[in-house]
Amino acid sequence: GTRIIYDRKFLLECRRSPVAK
Amino acid sequence: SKKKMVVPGAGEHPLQYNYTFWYSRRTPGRPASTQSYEQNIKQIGSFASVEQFWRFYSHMIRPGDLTGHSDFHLFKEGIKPMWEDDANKMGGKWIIRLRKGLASRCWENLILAMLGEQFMVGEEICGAVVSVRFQEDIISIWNKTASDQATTARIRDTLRRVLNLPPNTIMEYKTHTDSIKYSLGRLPWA
Repeated sequence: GTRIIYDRKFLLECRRSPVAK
Repeated sequence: SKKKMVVPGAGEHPLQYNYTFWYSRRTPGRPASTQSYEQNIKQIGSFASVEQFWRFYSHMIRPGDLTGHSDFHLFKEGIKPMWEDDANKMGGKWIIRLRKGLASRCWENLILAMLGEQFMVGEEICGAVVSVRFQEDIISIWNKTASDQATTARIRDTLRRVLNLPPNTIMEYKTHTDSIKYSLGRLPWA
C-alpha cells in the first residue's frame, strides 16, 4: 500500500499550526 | 490484557505507524541486568498522529538538558525497547557517539526522519534511542534484520543525510546478539 511520508519541514510546520479543536 | 491502540484525532495528520515514548534512568552502582533494565524503563505514552507527537514532545525535557545516566526511547507501538522483544531479537542498531551539546538537535532530526518514513526500508525500523552519559551522548536506530546489508546500508546513508553530522563522525553497526554477549562478559560471574 501507500506510505505516509512527511519531510522535516512539514512536521515542523504542524507544530506551529496545531489542528483547531 | 491488550491495551487500546491510539488513533489520530479529527483533522490530524496520521503517521504510518503508532509509536510509544519510553524513558529510563539507571540507578548508579546497580548492575544492568535484564530484570533491573525492565523495571527502570517507563512508558511515557503512545501517539498516532503528527499533532499527538508534538503534544508529547513539547512537554518533554530535551536530551541535552537531562542529567545522569538517562535514555529516551521511541519505538513502534507494541515493540519493547529491549533486545529480547521478538521484533528486535534478530536485529541490530546503528550507533553514533556525539560530543556534548549535539544530542538535542540530533535526536529531534532522527525521530522526525523516523516518524516521516524517511528511511524507506519497509517494515525494518523498530525504534530510536538517545542515551545521555557522563562524557558523551549516544543516539541509535534499531532495525529488525541485522543480516540484511542492503537495509542497514540504506539506514546509514539516510542517517548521514538527515543528521547533518560533522564529517569525522564515526558510525558503528552492532547486532543485538553481540550486545548481549558483551554485556554478559561484563558481569562478574561470566
